[in-house]
Amino acid sequence: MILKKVILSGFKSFPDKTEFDFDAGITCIVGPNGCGKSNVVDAVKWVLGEQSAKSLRGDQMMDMIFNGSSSRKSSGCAQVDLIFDNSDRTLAVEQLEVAVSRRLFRSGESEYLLNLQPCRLKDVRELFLDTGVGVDAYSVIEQGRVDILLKSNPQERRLIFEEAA
Amino acid sequence: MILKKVILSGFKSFPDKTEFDFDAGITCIVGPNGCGKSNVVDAVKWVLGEQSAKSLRGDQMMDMIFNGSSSRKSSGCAQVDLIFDNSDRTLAVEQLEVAVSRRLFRSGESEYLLNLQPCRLKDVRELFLDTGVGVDAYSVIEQGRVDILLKSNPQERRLIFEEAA
Amino acid sequence: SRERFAAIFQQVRDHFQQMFRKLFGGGKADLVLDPTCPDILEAGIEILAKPPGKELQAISLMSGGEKTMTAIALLMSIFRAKPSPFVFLDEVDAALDEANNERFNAIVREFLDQSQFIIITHSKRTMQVAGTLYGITMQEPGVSRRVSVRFEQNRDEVASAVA
Amino acid sequence: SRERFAAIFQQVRDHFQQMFRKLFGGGKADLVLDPTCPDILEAGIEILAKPPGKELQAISLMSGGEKTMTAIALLMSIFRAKPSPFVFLDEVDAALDEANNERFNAIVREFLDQSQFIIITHSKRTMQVAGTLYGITMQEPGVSRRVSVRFEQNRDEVASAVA
Ligand SMILES: Nc1ncnc2c1ncn2[C@@H]1O[C@H](COP(=O)(O)OP(=O)(O)OP(=O)(O)O)[C@@H](O)[C@H]1O
Ligand SMILES: Nc1ncnc2c1ncn2[C@@H]1O[C@H](COP(=O)(O)OP(=O)(O)OP(=O)(O)O)[C@@H](O)[C@H]1O
Ligand SMILES: [Mg+2]
Ligand SMILES: [Mg+2]
Repeated sequence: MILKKVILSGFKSFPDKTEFDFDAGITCIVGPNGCGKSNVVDAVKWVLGEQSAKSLRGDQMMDMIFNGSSSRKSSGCAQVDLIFDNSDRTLAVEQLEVAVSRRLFRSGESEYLLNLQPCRLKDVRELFLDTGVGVDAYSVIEQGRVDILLKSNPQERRLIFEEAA
Repeated sequence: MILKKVILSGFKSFPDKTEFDFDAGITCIVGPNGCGKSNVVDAVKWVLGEQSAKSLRGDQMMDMIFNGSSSRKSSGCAQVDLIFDNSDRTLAVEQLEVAVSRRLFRSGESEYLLNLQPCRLKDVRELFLDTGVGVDAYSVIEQGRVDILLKSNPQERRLIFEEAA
Repeated sequence: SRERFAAIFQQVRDHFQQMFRKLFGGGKADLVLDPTCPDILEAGIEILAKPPGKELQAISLMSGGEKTMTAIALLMSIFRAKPSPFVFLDEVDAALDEANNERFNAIVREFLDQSQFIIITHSKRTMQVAGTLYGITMQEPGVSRRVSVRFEQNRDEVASAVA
Repeated sequence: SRERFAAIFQQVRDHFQQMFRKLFGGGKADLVLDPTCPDILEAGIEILAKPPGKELQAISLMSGGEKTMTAIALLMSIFRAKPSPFVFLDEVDAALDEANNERFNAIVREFLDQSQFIIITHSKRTMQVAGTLYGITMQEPGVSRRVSVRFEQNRDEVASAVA
């Protein structure tokens, strides 16, 4: 399975639909402080089902929607899509290309989508079961958090370890 | 008042007596990971009366004494000296040069010294009262701790603020 | 189940012992289940790490860069036992000196057989190993935009343009 | 005492509003005592920060580098109100891009009238403003030694020797 694309629309500092294409190798994302790099990481966590706004650096989930700037009004909706190449059938579905999406509206209404079909978070979790992808896996190491396993006490460390393994 | 020198002997990774001379401007300390730069910062906190081994990255105060290496036996004693130029009489003592020292022996015996005379921690604290020097002042910002004021909650922040101000 | 946990733990432990030595050029490290706890599903996990030439001490006494390298060794060991198809790393190289930054780059390359890596960094050294480089800019206040660059052409250009 | 705390708080607050604008090239920041608390000696301290062009949001949403710059602004404001004769800064520039690293260097220079600065860094940019540069090496395993260098002669030498 290959992660082909991450698409952000109205998510945090990305009011305009923005696509990042990834290949099989190493992709680096660079830019000045505050330009939005970590927001892309938050977007990936969010679309994979992150439930804690705090873990996305916000106070409430509404903080994920573009809040406006001196030159733009705020967005009405935040959406993130992950597009996977599933030709090796890692994901137990028919399609060779799988899109996982999450939307949140100002009204508070929120939904998950699998190939544009509304689904539940439960379905997203089941899709990724045992693939090494998910909010509890080690696939996302946030800024300042690389040594979290070292800083934890033996019991916390064990819980983190269990979740991933 | 000018901090002229910091001297480490047997403190953490400095088994040999090592002096750092400072002038009135900016001094940078550089070197590879693990070479001992932050240990110099720990030394300054320690000699100013830091009571918490944890705040010096250790489990117990004994961790401050050079513990040996593949090429050296451990030290029997750790000592740090701060030498001040007191020509502007910021410190309420006679001397134009003031030395503040702290020693810790493997036996657990420990002492503070003011110009080579044993004294109590209380005397060191009184010497620096209202000079902006001390463990509770903002004069030492440890690695990874610059944003401690931002990360704290409003009440913690207030306590930190009060200590320093 | 107990067997499953024990199996994965042992794999991660074996990898960690080797990975640490590889990243530190020697020394010794281990992962240990709390021996005082009878049930391995309850036992806390202890990390022991001894950089080359140094004595074994509490990991709290290690330097910022040494902790990052130890954490990377542990992370990569978990990946070997339980691969992730993609990995996002956000400024994990912040505390590393140039030599360790190179070792980090080298270990990431070794894992390309099992994972894609998306690395956020300010380090020009880390940027060197990227096959693809994306810049993000905020020309319009508060609005992020992506600038994409194929590395072979203008690596230094985008690196300086976005720094 | 209440008056003393209120006086220092107000000084730090005034400095912070200006210092933030200086370090961010605009925007708006404030320090606020919890208005719901009747006794100012009990009130918690809130930090508000709005970088230029962006909306006011919780400081948690700021980026790593923006948080460091905000923290530096607050720290320097406390120094203006209550100077320290010397300041040790250990790798405070770790999260900063090159432009912010320059601004940090510039603000440190402005405070030389009231303090000596001893700065630990891996950043070649920060090293540029040092009047004196000390290197620490561990040629002998586990044993730290100081290498001193007068900057004017061999700045680049020691910077590369110890990196
Ligand atoms: N909902 C939102 N609406 C608009 N802007 C937002 C929103 N959430 C976060 N931001 C902005 O995004 C910026 C932070 O972006 P991010 O953390 O991705 O920066 P970064 O590129 O990682 O920077 P650094 O190099 O300092 O880590 C902040 O300035 C913040 O104000
Ligand atoms: N009591 C001790 N005896 C011997 N060595 C010690 C002692 N305490 C700490 N050390 C060693 O000091 C080293 C850490 O030094 P320090 O934290 O100063 O590094 P650093 O130069 O700041 O590196 P970095 O750039 O990674 O932050 C560790 O390798 C640790 O093993
Ligand atoms: Mg970031
Ligand atoms: Mg350090």
